[in-house]
Amino acid sequence: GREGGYKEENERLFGEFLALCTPLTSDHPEVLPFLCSRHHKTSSGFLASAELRNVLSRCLRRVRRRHAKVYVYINELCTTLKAHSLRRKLPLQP
Amino acid sequence: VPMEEEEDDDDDDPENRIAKKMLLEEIKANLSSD
Repeated sequence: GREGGYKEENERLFGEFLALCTPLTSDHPEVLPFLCSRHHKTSSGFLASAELRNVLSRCLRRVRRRHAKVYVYINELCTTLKAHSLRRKLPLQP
Repeated sequence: VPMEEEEDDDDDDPENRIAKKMLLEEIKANLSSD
């Protein structure tokens, strides 16, 4: 296995995804910053996971093939990142 | 009878429209909760 995980590769794929989506989402420029904010809130374990690498690769492949569905793939990625977001654990009051 | 134009899904994909709407609503909800 890969001891360091897929962190760097996932960051590269995420950057590629953003670059690809930027011209396709010019009608709603607030969408990609929102995706980035989801990415920032994602747990580091998931950011280095093979699962995320697979999702990113799939989304990239699909958006390259079908520009018309760009928001579908962004939404899918947002949902995936949200499902692995860091949860703020508030300390319980005694 | 004029032929109906074939829909070009490049501009108007229904699934894309729904996903866009969901994203924009979520962004709006996030902004208002700040």
